Amino acid sequence: PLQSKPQAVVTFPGELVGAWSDLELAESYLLRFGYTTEVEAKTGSKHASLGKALRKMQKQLGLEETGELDASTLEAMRAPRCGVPDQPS
Amino acid sequence: FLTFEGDLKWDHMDLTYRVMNYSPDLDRAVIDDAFKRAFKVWSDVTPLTFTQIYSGEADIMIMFGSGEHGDGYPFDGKDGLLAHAFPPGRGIQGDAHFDDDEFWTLGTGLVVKTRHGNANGADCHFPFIFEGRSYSRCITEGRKDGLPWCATTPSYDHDKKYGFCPSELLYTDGGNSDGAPCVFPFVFDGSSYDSCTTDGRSDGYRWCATTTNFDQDKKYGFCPNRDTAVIGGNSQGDPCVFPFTFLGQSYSACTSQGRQDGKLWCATTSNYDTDKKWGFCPDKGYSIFLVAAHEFGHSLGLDHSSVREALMYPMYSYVQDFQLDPDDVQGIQYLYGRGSGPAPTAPVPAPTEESQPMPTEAGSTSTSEEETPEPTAEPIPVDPSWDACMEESFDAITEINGELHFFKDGKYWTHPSFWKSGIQGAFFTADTWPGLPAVIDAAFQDVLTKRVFFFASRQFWVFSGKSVLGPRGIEKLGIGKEVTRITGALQRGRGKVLLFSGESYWRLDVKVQRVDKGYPRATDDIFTGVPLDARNVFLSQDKYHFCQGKFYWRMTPRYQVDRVGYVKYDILQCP
Repeated sequence: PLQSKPQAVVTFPGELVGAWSDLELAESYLLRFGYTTEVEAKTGSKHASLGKALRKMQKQLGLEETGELDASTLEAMRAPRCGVPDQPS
Repeated sequence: FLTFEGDLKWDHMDLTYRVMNYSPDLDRAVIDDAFKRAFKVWSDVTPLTFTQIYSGEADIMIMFGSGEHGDGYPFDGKDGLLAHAFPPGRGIQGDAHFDDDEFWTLGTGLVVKTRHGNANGADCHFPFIFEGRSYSRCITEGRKDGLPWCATTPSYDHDKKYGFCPSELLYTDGGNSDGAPCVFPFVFDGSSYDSCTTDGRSDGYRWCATTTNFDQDKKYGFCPNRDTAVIGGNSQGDPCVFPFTFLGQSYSACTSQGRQDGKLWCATTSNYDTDKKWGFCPDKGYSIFLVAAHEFGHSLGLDHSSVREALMYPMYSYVQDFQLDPDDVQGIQYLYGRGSGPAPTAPVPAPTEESQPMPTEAGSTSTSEEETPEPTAEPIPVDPSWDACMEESFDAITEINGELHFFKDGKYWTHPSFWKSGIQGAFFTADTWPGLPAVIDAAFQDVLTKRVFFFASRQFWVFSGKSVLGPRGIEKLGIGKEVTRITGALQRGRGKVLLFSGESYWRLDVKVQRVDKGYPRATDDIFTGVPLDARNVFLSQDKYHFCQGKFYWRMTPRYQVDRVGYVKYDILQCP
């Protein structure tokens, strides 16, 4: 059978080229909504502090507490939401 | 629930609010109404009152804005952050801001409120038929003046009902021209414009002059969004232009070509390949009512909740028949106390129906009526002498297919909730629901699937028509061994049903047939003022009924007891 024409993918003006990586999205989300602080993010092992912050977020939002950047956590981070932080900063 | 540190709250109950500006996505009246209902969510369960003012400083100042909008907490374009609000206090405290890069609707897509015509401001009905053709957007066909219009019923050809759609040719919002329409062309900064523009502004709002020369007259207004206005992209608010050319192909409708995320977009000039002007096509959008109700919770002192179904849960989800979750009610009443609903008193001998004051029906949540399948077979009356009015009490009471059912010792009677056709029966329970024991403790009909659940001691049955699943033990639902029987059930929408036993209740997820975590909870946490060990608990006409012996207590969806009376005389209407 004939191959259908390959789908063109266009970068539309005004849109970010190559949106954030999952990790960048997570770090920004956890910082913005109060699950971690700049200091915490910078000191100690990055993985441990990320895991701790993720666990805090997962607990607060009723997600499974894995401490990992799993699919449901990423989905939650991309969901439309209120801009007020979840943790008092 | 959580409050802000230090339990920040208002030091007065009579709060004021002011809407500083309006999103062009919705008619101003629709936005005002949504905000008013959003405040009513909270005033219904507290002593708080909210009054809209139109000038000066209000307690809660409300505004729409995009990106950085003056408070150092920038929004982020379409989707993502939708809005934010500040805890109670002076100045910016208590204020609520909404991201105008979002597409604001009532949650189910574009709302096009019409003006003029002969439909009294009704919304457009899409699709509608005009001269035999179907249209799903505002059209200018049939007119010479280019004013977009729509039908407000499915067929203009049949009903001749129509109104004009938002358009800068009809009116403008805000500015200093009292709603006058745009004049094209107009001169601004020495240049001629023949459409709305964002030139000269940093906030991205489209405007036009309402005279031929803005440089000279300084008269202007903001352009309302047309129904085909795009969201985001690089020409927010401009209408799609059909057909448009993209990669050499012609498109007469929105397309997701060229994108990997599947979002629909269109060009806002006739040729994307040369002009590169585009935006996203309208989708369901976000309910300004739901988001406002959440943000106003912050304005009153509530922080985010971790209860997923609560209004104060931080993520947006659209709910059709909105109801405050008990978690929200507990939170706001912790800060401001309860409303001024009537205090329950023990019943006194029932006066006659006429002399009884009608309770004020302070707005009831409407439930969507779905077609209910007919019951499979007409039950055969047993013996008319088995008169429901001779019974002192009933094993179970519930509403099935819109009719109240009263069960007792293997028999049941029906009493239509909406019309006064009187009691029907008695019928044999086993005829309609074969396999059930003579005595049952509780029953409820699942709103979505219309299945009927019956409970007797620690067993339950699920009927779909005449086919039955069960009996099964209630431990399968996750209810502990300490429960001897279920005494009642309240349907809560979104597939949830509260099951009562003793002084506690559980929340059952009907779909997975499992009770949610965090239960049981004490009945009087929420349902204050009703008997704690009620024998029958059921929902009828949007109100909760708690029965004990001959009496019942009726509670509104806002958890206020608004009536106490006799089951026999007031519900069954026995003589």
